[in-house]
Amino acid sequence: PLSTNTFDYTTYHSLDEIYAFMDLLVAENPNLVSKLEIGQSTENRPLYVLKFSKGGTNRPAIWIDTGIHSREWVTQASGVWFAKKIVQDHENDEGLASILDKMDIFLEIVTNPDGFVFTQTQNRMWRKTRSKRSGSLCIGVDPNRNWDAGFGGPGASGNPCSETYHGPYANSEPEVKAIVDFVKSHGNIKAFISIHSYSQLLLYPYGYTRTPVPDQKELHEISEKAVAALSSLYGTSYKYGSIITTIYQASGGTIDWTYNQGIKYSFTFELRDTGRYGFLLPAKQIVPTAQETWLALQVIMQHARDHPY
Amino acid sequence: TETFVGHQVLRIVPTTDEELQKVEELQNLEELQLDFWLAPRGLGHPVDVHVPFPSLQPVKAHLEANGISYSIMIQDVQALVDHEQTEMLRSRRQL
Repeated sequence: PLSTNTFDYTTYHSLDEIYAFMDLLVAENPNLVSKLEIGQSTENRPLYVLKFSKGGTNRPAIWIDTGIHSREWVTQASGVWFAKKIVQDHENDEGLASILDKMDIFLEIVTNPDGFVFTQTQNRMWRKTRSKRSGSLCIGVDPNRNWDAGFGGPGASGNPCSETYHGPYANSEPEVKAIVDFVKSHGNIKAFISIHSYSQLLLYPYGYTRTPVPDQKELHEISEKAVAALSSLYGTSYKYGSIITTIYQASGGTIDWTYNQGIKYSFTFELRDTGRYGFLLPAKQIVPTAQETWLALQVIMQHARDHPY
Repeated sequence: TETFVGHQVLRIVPTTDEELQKVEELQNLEELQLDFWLAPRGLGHPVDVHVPFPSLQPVKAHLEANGISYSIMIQDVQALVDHEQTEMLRSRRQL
């Protein structure tokens, strides 16, 4: 496509197409959007993050990532839609404009590019990274079990052949370490949202322990409002709660780590659907999914804007 | 390229602790090469299992022998994957 206006948001795209989209978006909006390379994947693919900023230096920021599990295609596709949405609305939408007046937004659309390419070329159902370890024929680590929060505990597997293999040590995966390093060096991220599919859930920490987070009440209230906003568009029903009480114990998870770093507004989404198509969600549902999710994201972002800490 | 001809995705909703245990046992049977799209999480919660064709009969037999009801969430995984590919190609051709 010659511009992001002719890009087809109603279909799934390859990694090259998404990376080309990013470059187009930056070229069309140089005063708002820039592209950062925060690291490289196991197979030496660049890890790109789009930064949406109206200026300033090291402003408080919101982080959104999609595609950490590569087979969850509706998430990367939604991330592409979010990027365009931010550009479209950053001036004419009062809520988004006021968010960007005070905060930056970082968006990593393809958080696991090696896995994503593998889903498109070899195995549509690949979930993990593509790292190899001596002593095992099996490849890959679950990038949502590789974080330094209850690492290696119950809720992750030590079997390299498992879909929930936590890896040899925390942050062993370059895709994870890149985000860890970025968050630590930035030091001013106030909201962190990691997007998965499927199940239609909005989750907050913890997953590795039953001890409630100190901010549980506030996070629960935010979740209630976010889910209400999401449902208002197409009636899609979501459940919400902490990871461990809503689904199951999961150790080494992303938002458990980010919360323990002091990022209070740490959330995970599980997008559509609830089990008709699962990971094979038809492309015609990409835009409706992204639209409704965006409403929930705005609730979280506006809360972060209005409640500095 | 991995193909999914003959693969199905089954949905199991354990209603008793015994059923849950039987479903959890399936996770340890690596030779079946099951892919749990939704892992077991407790009674009343769905468990979605992507079952390759060679394992369909033994898995269904195991569930039926233990009185565990299941439904077929996706009858033909390859058909959905093919449809996805077709749609992507169509979009590229249109462009």
